[in-house]
Order: sequence, then structure tokens, then C-alpha cells
Amino acid sequence: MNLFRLAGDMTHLVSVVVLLLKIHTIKSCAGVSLKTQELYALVFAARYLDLFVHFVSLYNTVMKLVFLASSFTIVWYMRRHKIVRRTYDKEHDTFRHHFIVLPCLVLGLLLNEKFTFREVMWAFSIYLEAVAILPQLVLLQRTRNIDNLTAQYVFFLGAYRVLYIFNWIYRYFTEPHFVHWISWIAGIVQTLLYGDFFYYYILSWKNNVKLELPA
Amino acid sequence: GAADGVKDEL
Repeated sequence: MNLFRLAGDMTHLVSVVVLLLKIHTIKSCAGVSLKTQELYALVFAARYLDLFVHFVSLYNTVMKLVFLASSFTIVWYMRRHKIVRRTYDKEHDTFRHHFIVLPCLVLGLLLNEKFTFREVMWAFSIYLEAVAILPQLVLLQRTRNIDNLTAQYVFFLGAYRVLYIFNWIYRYFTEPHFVHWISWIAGIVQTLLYGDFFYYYILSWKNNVKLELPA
Repeated sequence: GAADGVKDEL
């Protein structure tokens, strides 16, 4: 495993920890999109179907379990926890997330590495992950007071995607047989979606002012 | 090839 990949996984892990920290300790999910969190839970459920069938490494298994458990825990907190759920900004989290699941499933059926159940679900999860951040970005645009933890959560999530691209470039030159076009193209699309956010995040950090995204 | 490459990423 190369350094970019490890750094990517770690920033992904940090993003989840930041979000859980906010939800668990502050008992607030203000500014967090439940739609995005539900999509991530679906992404991991679809992608990690191979968890008990295909063993890669202990690291891989543990990380998969962590991402599965954390995504479902976050959804549970936002829907069921009696204090946390009251802080959910339902009025502004209006992205029609169900409507992006079906196109991703169709795309997974059409464009996959092999037409088997697991491969179709894998491709589906890759396409869905690429767009899963959209409800969160829309909610951020509509949020007047974006708190630091929410902004940091999205920042780390975006950083993870950027680092994965560096990881693929590295692997492309060091492992000649390593080519996954589906994850590369979807991954680049996913990273581009963060472009705007990164721009304003860095700007707010440089000028030491609160993050605000223009609508 | 690509199709039989192990999916070792998360």
C-alpha cells in the first residue's frame, strides 16, 4: 500500500470521526445532510458485499467494518436519537436523493467490469459514491452558519478523494496491471464536485472568516 | 487485466 492510499484512507477515517464527534458529543447534526449519509450507508452496503467472501487483508476488513458501522450509526443518530434528530435541518435538506439511486443502478448494470451480482453492485456503489456528496453540498449552500466541524468533515472527505487520485497515478506507474477505469473516472468526477467547496474553504481559512458558500 | 484485478481499495 502506498502513502497516498494510506493518507487517503486516514483522511476518510478522520472525516467520519469528526462527524461522529460532532453528533455524539455536541448532540447536534445541524448542517449535516441525512440524504448524503443515507447514500453513503447504501454505498458501503453495496460495495462491501464481499466482506465475508473475499479476504484481502486484516486492514481492509477492519476498515470496511468501520465505514459500514459508522455510516449506519450516523443515519441512526440523525433519524432516531431523541436529541440529535431535533437538530436536523430537514427543511433545507431537500435534495431528491432517491432519484439518483436508480440511474446509478442502471449505470452499474450497463457499465461494469463483469456482469455478476457483486461486480454490478460494486460498479453501482462507485457511481453512487461519486454523487453522494451532492445533497450535503446543496445543504451547505443553504446553511447560514456553517460550523467548523461540518466544514472540516466535508474538507476531509474531499481530501480523501484527492489523495485517492494521487494513489491511482502512483499505482498506474508501479503496478502495470492495475487499471480500474470505472473507479478512476467516477473518482475524478467525484473530486471535481468538491472544487467549489475547496475554493471557498481555503479562502475562508486564509482570510480567517467563517465559511459561507454562495448560493 | 482490469477485470480480474483484485479490488483492494475501500
